[in-house]
Amino acid sequence: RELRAGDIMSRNVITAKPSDDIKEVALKLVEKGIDHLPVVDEEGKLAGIVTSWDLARAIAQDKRRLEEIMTRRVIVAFENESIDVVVRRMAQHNISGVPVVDRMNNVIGILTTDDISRKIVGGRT
Amino acid sequence: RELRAGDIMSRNVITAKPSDDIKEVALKLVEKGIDHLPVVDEEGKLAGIVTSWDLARAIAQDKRRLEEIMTRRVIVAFENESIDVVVRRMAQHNISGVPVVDRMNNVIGILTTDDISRKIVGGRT
Ligand SMILES: C[S@@+](CC[C@H](N)C(=O)[O-])C[C@H]1O[C@@H](n2cnc3c(N)ncnc32)[C@H](O)[C@@H]1O
Ligand SMILES: C[S@@+](CC[C@H](N)C(=O)[O-])C[C@H]1O[C@@H](n2cnc3c(N)ncnc32)[C@H](O)[C@@H]1O
Repeated sequence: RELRAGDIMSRNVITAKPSDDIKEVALKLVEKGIDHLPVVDEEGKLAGIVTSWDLARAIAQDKRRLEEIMTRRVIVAFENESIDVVVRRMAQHNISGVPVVDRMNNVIGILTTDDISRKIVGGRT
Repeated sequence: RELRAGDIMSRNVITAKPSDDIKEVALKLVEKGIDHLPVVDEEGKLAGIVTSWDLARAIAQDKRRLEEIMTRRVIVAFENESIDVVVRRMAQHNISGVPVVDRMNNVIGILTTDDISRKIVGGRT
């Protein structure tokens, strides 16, 4: 059967809060060796996303606060969506990761092109 | 037949020089919307790699020069290697891109997990 977002996503999601400062966000990415941090509010709902690329942009454009560099309109996936559909959505927006959310906008997973390339290649051998 | 690195890599490679400063590197990533910059020396040979994650690390650890944050021991691919082998190599090192080099250590392409996930998914439909 077809692979879906729920089959490949990581459920152990590292997130940031809108009030975090840039250095804390940077430290989190470095400690965990990751590139994508969904930003969640006090209710645990998705409020934005920040990636290592946004931190590069902070350097390029002398930004100092998380609200200045995070993306608020987040491209997401639902866990029952097929991987083909999700990959095409990521390609369209030139992004390499999507938070997976439920109907209540809670973050239940994260799915990146790293995960997808490994799964698809691993699956073929 | 099997997909090889040369089938999927981008040949139009944006690179950095070891003497570039961090802000120039950051500006390049932002202008081109990319995450990976092979670093090449004056002979055009591969000397290192710097990614948006390294720039996040510059913020986290207060580093200010490219030599302090670039990676000198680069994981590479050759254009005739199969994608399966290259993906496994990337997974092993937790990296999302590899420069493709020739036998003389010239950079002839770049291959990322974004490219791979798009190709493999695109190829299946
Ligand atoms: C155009 S992408 C290219 C660089 C890199 N591949 C990445 O995904 O961040 C960079 C921008 O996309 C944004 N971005 C990344 N993932 C996103 C997502 N799932 N939804 C909305 N924006 C996203 C980041 O916040 C950043 O501002
Ligand atoms: C462990 S990875 C994780 C974050 C991100 N996915 C990335 O690839 O940069 C981060 C480190 O890997 C290094 N790196 C990335 N691509 C590399 C490659 N092809 N060869 C060697 N090191 C690489 C970067 O310079 C950075 O210091």
